[in-house]
Amino acid sequence: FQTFEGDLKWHHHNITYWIQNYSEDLPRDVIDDAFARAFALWSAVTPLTFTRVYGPEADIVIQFGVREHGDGYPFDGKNGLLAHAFPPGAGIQGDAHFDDEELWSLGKGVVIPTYFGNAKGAACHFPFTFQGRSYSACTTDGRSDDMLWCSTTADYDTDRQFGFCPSERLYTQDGNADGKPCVFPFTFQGRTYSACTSDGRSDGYRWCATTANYDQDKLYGFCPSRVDATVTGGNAAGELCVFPFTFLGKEYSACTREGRNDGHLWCATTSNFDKDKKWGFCPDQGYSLYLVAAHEFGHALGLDHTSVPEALMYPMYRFTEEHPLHRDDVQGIQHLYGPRPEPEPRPPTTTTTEPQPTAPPTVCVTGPPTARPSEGPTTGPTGPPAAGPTGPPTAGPSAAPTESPDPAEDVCNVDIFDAIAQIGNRLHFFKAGKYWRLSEGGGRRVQGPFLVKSTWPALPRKLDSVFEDPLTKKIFFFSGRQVWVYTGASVLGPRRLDKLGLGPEVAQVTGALPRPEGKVLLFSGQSFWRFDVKTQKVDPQSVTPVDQTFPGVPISTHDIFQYQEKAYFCQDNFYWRVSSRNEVNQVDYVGYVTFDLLKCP
Amino acid sequence: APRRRQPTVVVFPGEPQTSLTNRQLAEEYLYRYGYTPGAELSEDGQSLQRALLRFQRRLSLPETGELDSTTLNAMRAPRCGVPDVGG
Repeated sequence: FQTFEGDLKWHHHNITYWIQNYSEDLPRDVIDDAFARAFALWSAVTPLTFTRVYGPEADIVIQFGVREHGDGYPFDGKNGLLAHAFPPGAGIQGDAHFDDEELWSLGKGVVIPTYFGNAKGAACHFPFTFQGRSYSACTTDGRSDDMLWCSTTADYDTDRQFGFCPSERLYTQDGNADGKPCVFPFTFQGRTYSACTSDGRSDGYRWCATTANYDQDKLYGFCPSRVDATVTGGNAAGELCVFPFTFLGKEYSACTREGRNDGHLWCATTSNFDKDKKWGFCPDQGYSLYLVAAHEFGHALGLDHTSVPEALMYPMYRFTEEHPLHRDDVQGIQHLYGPRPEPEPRPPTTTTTEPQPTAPPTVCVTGPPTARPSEGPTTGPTGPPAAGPTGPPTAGPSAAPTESPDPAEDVCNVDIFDAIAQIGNRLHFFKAGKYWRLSEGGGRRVQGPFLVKSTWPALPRKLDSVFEDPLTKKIFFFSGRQVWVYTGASVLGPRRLDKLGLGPEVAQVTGALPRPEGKVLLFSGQSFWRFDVKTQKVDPQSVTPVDQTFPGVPISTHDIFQYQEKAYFCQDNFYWRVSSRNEVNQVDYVGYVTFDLLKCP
Repeated sequence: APRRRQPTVVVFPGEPQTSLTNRQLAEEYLYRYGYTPGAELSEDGQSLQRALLRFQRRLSLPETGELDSTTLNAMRAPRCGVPDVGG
């Protein structure tokens, strides 16, 4: 391994990072998760911790840019140079930049999340076969409603697993229309539009109106990018493939290598290449943002390039699904920061008179039902176009599915949950886009995992906290500085925390405790605020230190929730339970989430 | 069996036709990643050979001092922009 001259390193261990902007190639929560996992590689072998913040005060500022992007070290277009980073220090030092003319993926092709359909939000599988034909992008074939769909397995004809692709016909992003889909045609400055447009903007972003008349209603949203069919390079970069297209008199309904001797896949961006000669490269496997970020963060922590070809800090990109850190990488980073201190075993100290369970009860966690759902897909593409589609894709998110996507997943293997919440009298446990829930009544059997996206499609993969308002039954989901409010199947959001009156000093909401008369205590770090569900605003004067009102709970809790009238403060895999008598809060039990709540063996 | 049809290769508009010579690619690469102090290498070939050996040694490639295919492929591979040598 090599370090930078003078062993440049951080002289504090709680490192902060700011994701300054995003690439359009991946869903934002996938990008957030890729960066978090890349940091976790290094924190697993050092005393370092990485906390996400939302401003330039961060130690490591992460940004996507193209060509000259402000630091005097220009990127070079597609392939070649992928990213770079600066050694530890103030200002631009420690920052990591990623070339956004690359196709960022998880290393195995574009990541296209799906909505509705019957695949529980699973990502598209490219290429896939439908009616014997191969598709490398979403398609409207097989449907008469022009909705874009894809198969989530390699062969739709056999597996019949599908979902709808990100499309402005399903939803829009940001804007001021709360994610409502486009309305076509719409009027803008007196002109009629039947597709998204970048007219009226100088940043090139595609937008649409969510009513028929923008001039009158001023309601709009941004159109989701079509990563599966957006071309790079060529003479039409950023435009969409047009299928089918004619090339040398033949018709093509997918990207092709014909006409080239470098093996790159390309497509035309009009229906006739022979006439218009407009083309670009199709999405390929792309570069794993997770692996490239892990490498760049190695630089940002003080590692230079190594000569060991199998190591993460080797300068050339190499896709792998193995654990990316090589012994050489670990020796290098520990040369700078030392190893990760072993966590001393800390059985929870108890302040309760209740007898501690000598061994966790042996009630076993039931595995997911193995019976496959009998019914076929309820909506989505059926036979050839002539047969026309069945069921509109607007069918709202179905009830929680009865079959888990991966029977091998076991709730007892989860170390720390993202969020825990009582919803409809049942305790729900959220982790990385999946959730489990306790069954009703005795025995507290655990059901799941289920995919969050199947029940609440608009939500990101990583949640910080969740709560259900007991009066209105609205469910609030918090992730970073955003909040989503579900009322049944309809969703409001994402909205920024500013809308609730929580300023930029609140990086995330880590917990919530419902209170009488439609009030809720919202927690962040070592403080909490009183939130009014009806006005959806916090009382700015109500900010209170946690330990002033809840003495005896840990100060660094990652989740706080209410269950059966008691408050639970979670730290690592433990919880401190607080009961309230006559307005006095007292810790009455300290236990394990997995053993005491989930009854794991 | 049908005789394999010769693939039709088409000139695509907008595609940069002028590709660098291998030597130009090597000179630019070795300079960009810190193996040579100046962008131009002297014509005698000595400095190129020295720089190639440094590059091959640094990245555990076969040390030939030649601009062979292994070395050219390594120079064409996608990579990190941080120089291998120097600040």
